Amino acid sequence: ADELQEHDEL
Amino acid sequence: MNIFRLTGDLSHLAAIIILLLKIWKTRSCAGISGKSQILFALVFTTRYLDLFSSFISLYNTVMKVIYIMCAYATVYLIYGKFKATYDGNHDTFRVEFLLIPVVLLAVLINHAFAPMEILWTFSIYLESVAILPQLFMISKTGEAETITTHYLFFLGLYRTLYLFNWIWRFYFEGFFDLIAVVAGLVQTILYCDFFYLYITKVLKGKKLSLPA
Repeated sequence: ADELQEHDEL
Repeated sequence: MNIFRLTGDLSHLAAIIILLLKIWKTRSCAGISGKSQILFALVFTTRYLDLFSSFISLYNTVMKVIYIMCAYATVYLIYGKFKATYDGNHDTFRVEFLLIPVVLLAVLINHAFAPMEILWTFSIYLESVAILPQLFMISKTGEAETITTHYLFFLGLYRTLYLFNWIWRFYFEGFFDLIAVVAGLVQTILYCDFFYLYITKVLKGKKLSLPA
């Protein structure tokens, strides 16, 4: 799932 | 990056700076919930541990460092330098009633059962309720200094703008993170009552006092 990518939001 | 996320981050930064300046300039943290500020420091600490493990952008790194430094500076001012002005009698929200459910939720509902991911999930869930001690304190004192209402307005506005950021990212980038969106919705809903009072009273030059 794409949310597994690193969290790029603050 | 999109305009909603950028203005959201700037609104968040504005809130953090407003609070820090209010305490520093008035040399008083009257009406400020130290418990909420400790929870925010915890939110940033658990969310920004990736400062050491992954580099996303200069903006991302710089903002994270600023947020963490301001959060701890604020907690230090409240519980250290100006603790004589800390209104502990009204800052009585039982934060364990927030921390325990948030920890359980983070362990049960997350994107991956990995330490960093669970810490990130914990910080997302905690942030959505971290303002409750502050709102509770205002309901107990029955009023808030105008500068404090501006702090709360920008803090509430930031996550509201993030909701639009997620709509934007869903349509233009196919990005969607259910955990962040649901927690962000809860967080924003908690401000609705305050937003109403802020717009109908503070923006009309009146003092924010409860009951409305």
